[in-house]
Amino acid sequence: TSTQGRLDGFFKVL
Amino acid sequence: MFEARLVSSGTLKKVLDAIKDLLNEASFDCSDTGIQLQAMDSSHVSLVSLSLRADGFDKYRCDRNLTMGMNLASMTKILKCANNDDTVTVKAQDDADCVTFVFESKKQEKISDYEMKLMNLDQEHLGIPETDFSCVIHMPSGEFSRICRDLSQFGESVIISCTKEGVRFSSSGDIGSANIKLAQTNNIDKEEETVSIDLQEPVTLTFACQYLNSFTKATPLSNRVSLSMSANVPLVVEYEIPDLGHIRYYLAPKIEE
Repeated sequence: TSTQGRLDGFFKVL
Repeated sequence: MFEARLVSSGTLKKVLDAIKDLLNEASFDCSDTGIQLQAMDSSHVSLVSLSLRADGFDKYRCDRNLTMGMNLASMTKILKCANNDDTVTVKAQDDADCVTFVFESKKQEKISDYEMKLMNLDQEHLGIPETDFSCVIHMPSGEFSRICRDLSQFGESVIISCTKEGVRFSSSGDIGSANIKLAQTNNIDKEEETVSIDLQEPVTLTFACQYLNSFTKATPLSNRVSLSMSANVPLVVEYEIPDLGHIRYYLAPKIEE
């Protein structure tokens, strides 16, 4: 089984 | 004053079709270099990054940087009023609370304008780090669209596995399983049909079909697509829009439990 990852954390908030 | 003109409304319709599956509204950031849009879908699983260069427009003027928050369903309604071969001009005054779309038919016998209220969207700007990807696959966009559509019949996820031999797309579910293997091609005569792989190291990642299918709505913009992958970082699906810019989609991989 796998869960959906999220993008938060991959990109820096400018 | 902001003014941007494209000879073909069809191009703007295709751009809108490529983002409206994922976003309900979006901020178009306009500057003298062009128009940028960057937004995550509401579940923060995917990100759309659109860039349209000023020199790709038939006329482009942007005196002051301007952010136009648009409801994409409303924008869709307005663009439906244009024929694909109508010229479209998007206009706004500085600090305006509305944007105007002007459609002109080929022979100029019909000119229509539609004004749309702008929205104040509280959108954060994200810095996307430069990544050296373990593999970059270039392939025909129609083929990628077909693979995503076919595999989504079998399961909710697609496993993309890239090695030096080629790339394999797999899916499985209640009815069974499906595997599609693409080998690298060396067909120089038909460059548009080639599959090429730049590989640093093999990568296998799992992604949700639903998002990949949404990305393929950009297929009419370009006959090529690239998929860039590294372990544990978002997939980048990129469509070059000829002579105008690009649209990139970022998708968080599924994580094994």
